[in-house]
Amino acid sequence: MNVFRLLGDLSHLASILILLHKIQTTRSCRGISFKTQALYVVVFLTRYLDLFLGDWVSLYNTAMKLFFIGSSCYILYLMKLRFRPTHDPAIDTFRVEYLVGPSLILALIFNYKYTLVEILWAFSIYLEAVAIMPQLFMLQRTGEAETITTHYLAALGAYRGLYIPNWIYRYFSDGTVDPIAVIAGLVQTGLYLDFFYVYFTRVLQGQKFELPA
Amino acid sequence: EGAAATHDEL
Repeated sequence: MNVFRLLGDLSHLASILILLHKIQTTRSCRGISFKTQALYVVVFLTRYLDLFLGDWVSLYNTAMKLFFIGSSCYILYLMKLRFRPTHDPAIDTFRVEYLVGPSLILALIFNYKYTLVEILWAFSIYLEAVAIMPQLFMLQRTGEAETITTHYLAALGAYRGLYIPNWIYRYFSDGTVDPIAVIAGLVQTGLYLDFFYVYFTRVLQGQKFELPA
Repeated sequence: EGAAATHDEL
């Protein structure tokens, strides 16, 4: 554990709390992609299988994994049942099969070991890298977002960004590199660059998140 | 690393 990794995880935790706060206070999931949230449930369930099948890492690790599985399922419940009328499927139109299919194929080709757990782990890494795309696509389509939603996305992007110095640190401190996680992580962070540009130049200057027409 | 690295990251 190093400071980048810890800050990254805390940022991930914060992003979920911001999202829950947004849904609860506005009593609406407007502007949130159900598809992205559903993909995160798949990501967490396939990656954290090791909670039941793998080796014990730490209490921190287990508690965080349980939180991510629990909160992502709860968000789906809020979106699909509790605040269902506030979700508009007509603007959430990204085809998830274009993300799930290639992730599965990549996982079958590039994994660390030909076992079910390892293939699902690799799949979850590839899928997480692109799971934000339906959300970003929706943002692109509507051209605007509530400020709280942009804070959610910023925290989520920061989590991924912070994992990069964490890997650099780990390379120098214990000589380990996890190429699958690093390459997928770089792609994932790259997807946020456009968003961050608008976030820094507009939202943090007190303006509304609006994309140029 | 290589064969089945320990996945200690989240």
